[in-house]
Amino acid sequence: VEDLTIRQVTADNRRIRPNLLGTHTESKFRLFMSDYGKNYSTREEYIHRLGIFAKNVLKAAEHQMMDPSAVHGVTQFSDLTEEEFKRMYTGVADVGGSRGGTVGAEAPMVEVDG
Amino acid sequence: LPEDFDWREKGGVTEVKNQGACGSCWAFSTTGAAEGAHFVSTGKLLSLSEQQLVDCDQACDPKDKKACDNGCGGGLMTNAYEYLMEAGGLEEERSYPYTGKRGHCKFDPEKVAVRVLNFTTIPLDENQIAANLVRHGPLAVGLNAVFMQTYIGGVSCPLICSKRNVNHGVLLVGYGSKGFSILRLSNKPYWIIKNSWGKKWGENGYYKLCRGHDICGINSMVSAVATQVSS
Repeated sequence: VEDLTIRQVTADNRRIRPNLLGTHTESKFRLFMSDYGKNYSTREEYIHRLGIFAKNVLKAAEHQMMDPSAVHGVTQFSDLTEEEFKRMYTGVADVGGSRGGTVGAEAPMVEVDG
Repeated sequence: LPEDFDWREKGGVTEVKNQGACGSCWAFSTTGAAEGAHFVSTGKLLSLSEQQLVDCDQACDPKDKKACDNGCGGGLMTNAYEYLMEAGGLEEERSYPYTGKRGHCKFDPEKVAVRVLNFTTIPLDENQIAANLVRHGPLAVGLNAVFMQTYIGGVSCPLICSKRNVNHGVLLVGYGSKGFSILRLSNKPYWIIKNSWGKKWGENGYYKLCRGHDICGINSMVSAVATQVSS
């Protein structure tokens, strides 16, 4: 019997999104998989990554608007969340906005005028 | 300063590498700077080992003991220079090849190809960065990589990109004076940046970023290294 007191009403990122299946987005996703040699072990994972891919297509469009002199679109990272992308493909340790390195090791100023 | 400058044209930059699914960008940025410095001092281009840094380097920042080099878990280029000065130097890529996973340290001091003598951070000024680039060779830099997840090509000049969240280590190899910006309807100067996500990413593995506005924190973590040939 369903518990009517506690019921999830928020979006679940891992929830299956059958509404994307058979859409143009899925066709683009299949092309992306073939271009970058991507494979997903389960149907659930496939649908999960498809959902992320759809969000990243929107993100690329936002980036295109904010950065019009560059070209943004589908890349090898289009099936990753921003958190996954940062964790797996970046990697500069957080130094809280400071520069890192030994105190006093800054290069002397070079004459650049003219 | 020359109007345009590119260390690739002078033979000072190795092929674009691929860090894989491993947060080791800091190691690639470090080896890139050491490869360039070695080229400037000897005229010879060697591909150096990131895996040595991933496996062996656990140096910590002198000002922040929590910011330590930690293989695929991240690190800092300045920490890596400190490690290299202490360890004796870097092996070549071919003697200590990249695997993309942290393993046991197999560093052999007898195989050192390049020694690190010293390093320096560069002042937060784009002309100083350009002057040091020309004088010392490619520079290790950090930036905020948020726009790089979707970048395909062109000169990236985002209207808003936080300078604070510097999270990716790359290599500054040159600059250009005329990259066309549609939004600003003019030619804007840009940096040429070597990334470590393989040649299929960006412009054959390279990123062009607008110069002159400390975009994405590009000015905030810049360093140069001085090397010596191993005897």
